[in-house]
Amino acid sequence: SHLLVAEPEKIYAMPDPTMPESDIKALTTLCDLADRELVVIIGWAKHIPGFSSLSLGDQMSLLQSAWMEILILSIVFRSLPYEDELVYAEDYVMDEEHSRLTGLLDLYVSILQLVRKYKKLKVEKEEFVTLKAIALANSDSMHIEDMEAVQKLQDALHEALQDFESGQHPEDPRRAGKLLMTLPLLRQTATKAVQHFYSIKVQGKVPMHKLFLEMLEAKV
Amino acid sequence: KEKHKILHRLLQNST
Repeated sequence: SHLLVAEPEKIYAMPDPTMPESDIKALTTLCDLADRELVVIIGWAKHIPGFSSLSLGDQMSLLQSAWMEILILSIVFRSLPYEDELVYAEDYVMDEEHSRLTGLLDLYVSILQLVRKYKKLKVEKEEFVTLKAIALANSDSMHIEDMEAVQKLQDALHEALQDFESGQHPEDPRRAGKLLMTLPLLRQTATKAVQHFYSIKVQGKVPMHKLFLEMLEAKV
Repeated sequence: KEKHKILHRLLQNST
């Protein structure tokens, strides 16, 4: 219930109406959106019970490792009611053709594979918010100072997921495991996404805000 | 950590 309350408000991409349509415009819109979502994610993390008790360094390390997984999981959840489209924001939905034109076809295919998995599982909001927090706590940062404290956070979130499943889905005792088994594909997709946006940064054609740049640089 | 100053600042903000 804490995680449901902490869930952020809807976010809007608001593409610049004065800019002509192009791949650069689409990428600029997405990078601006990601920058604003990062601010929201940092605020959200503080509401995860136990996260703020970690050292500042460990809070930073977890976010630096997991931010793209959290961004992607949110896109995935927003896209569940859609067919073959990715809902980057309430006002920014991309289909296969649009993704191809923007150079994001590989990412589109990977994220859609995740969407299909969660659709098949009929993932619920409670499960999605818990998985997001688990992705953060389980981000395998190599710079954790107090692993015992991080382990405690992982255990508490894992327990929340198991409690929910034993109450809501007693018919499927393996449901929590099925949900956790989606996380490797999420990690793989996020790694690809970070590499792709890092190469866009290196090319220097798309303006990027400072927080997004800072988080991209922390990942490579 | 100097490189990650925005993240650092946002985590320290109480909001």
